[in-house]
Amino acid sequence: YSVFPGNYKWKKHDLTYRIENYTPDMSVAEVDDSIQRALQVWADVSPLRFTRIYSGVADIMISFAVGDHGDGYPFDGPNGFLAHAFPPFDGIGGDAHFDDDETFAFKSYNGYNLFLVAAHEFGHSLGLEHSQDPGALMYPNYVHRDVDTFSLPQDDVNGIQFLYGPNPDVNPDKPKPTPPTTPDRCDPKMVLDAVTMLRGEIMFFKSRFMWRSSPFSSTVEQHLIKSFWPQIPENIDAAFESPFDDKVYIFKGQKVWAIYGYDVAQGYPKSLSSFNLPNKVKKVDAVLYDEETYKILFFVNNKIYSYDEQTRRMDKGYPKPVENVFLGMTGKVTAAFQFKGFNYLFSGSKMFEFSSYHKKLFRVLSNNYFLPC
Amino acid sequence: SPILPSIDKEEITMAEDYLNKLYALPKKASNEKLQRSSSMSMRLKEMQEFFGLKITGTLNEETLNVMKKPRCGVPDVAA
Repeated sequence: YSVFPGNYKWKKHDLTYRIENYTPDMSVAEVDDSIQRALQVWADVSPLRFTRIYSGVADIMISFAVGDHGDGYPFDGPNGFLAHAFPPFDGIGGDAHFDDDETFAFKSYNGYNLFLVAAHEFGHSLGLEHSQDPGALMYPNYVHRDVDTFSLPQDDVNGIQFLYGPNPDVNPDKPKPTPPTTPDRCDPKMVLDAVTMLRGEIMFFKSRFMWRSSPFSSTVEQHLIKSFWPQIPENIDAAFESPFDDKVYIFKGQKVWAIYGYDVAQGYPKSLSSFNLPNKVKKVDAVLYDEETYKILFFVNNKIYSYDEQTRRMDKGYPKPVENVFLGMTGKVTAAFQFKGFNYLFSGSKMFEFSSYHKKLFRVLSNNYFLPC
Repeated sequence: SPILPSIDKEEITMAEDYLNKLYALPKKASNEKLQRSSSMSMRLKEMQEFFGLKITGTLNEETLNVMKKPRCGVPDVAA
């Protein structure tokens, strides 16, 4: 998190807000509700309290405007800058302006969710600057999140409590859920959800996040999964890329999604049975695509199902115990991918490297071997 | 030059506007080409560092992709 230099913070905890006008995209009630919940997010974790007034000058004046609206920071039409807000000080300080050339939405995907945009801007109204944590609400780029399960991330909680302290009214009998944190790829104990190739890059999935690692550059980018594919769930089970149809398949529970570039393919999610897996299989732990044999290996508990992508049939003689196929692989496989002729099976915080041809164990590595710290 | 030849004029203008508004790149007042490109390169590095991109100081496709994302209009560095 980051705060504005110069101690920009409110010297009082009881603040007022006023909604000066409305966007035609949503009903008045939807705007009122979105704004109220966006302020409540901060009140829940700090001593700050917000009271709405309907006339006069409030600490936080909220308005929808387009283009040049007289504050020296003109809006830029659809997309681009969605809104802005001023840090705490007299006059325009604390005020939040929303670009009404955008389409704002209350719940659905078709538009920028006003609650999410407003909660971010009110972070500025209270004294927070942008955060470099890609999971933080105060990250500058808009990321669609599931607003029904939204909980202020830990980085933002740390920021607002740095300025104002914790919420004194927390009921110890009803503790709030712990705020979501952003996983650290350098954590030696981290267990990955899934790993897959994606057009030459390696994608590592963990809770709400993914890391993108290009074998040709030393940088690793971390993103919220939903910043790329809003429809894809978090905490996925497995993933693999089929160069055959240039798609990445994402597995969670009994559902399968297919990703083509930035898009989620039509007609998904489908069920696991679309890969000929028996109905008794309710979840897969990992999937490995073998580019040599066009086989898709599904790891389910300590067994492997082998699916032939060309015949679209499950191979005879499967499932087999994992250890019969990958000698020496005794733990539960939690993720798998193939890279430059080697198969990499993840189990807990370890990564087992097998030759893809002989399926012989070569090395046991740490699971962030491809995610340099 | 901080700009790869494959980037077209419109994208360069968009990038300069982005850096001007969010990373305090001075406006076009300075017409010293060399001074301007070094200032742009420096601001690009700041922006690439902020977003965890490869810090090259050059305007490349990856950096442009981030610049094109919808976002908040408050600067990322204290203006």
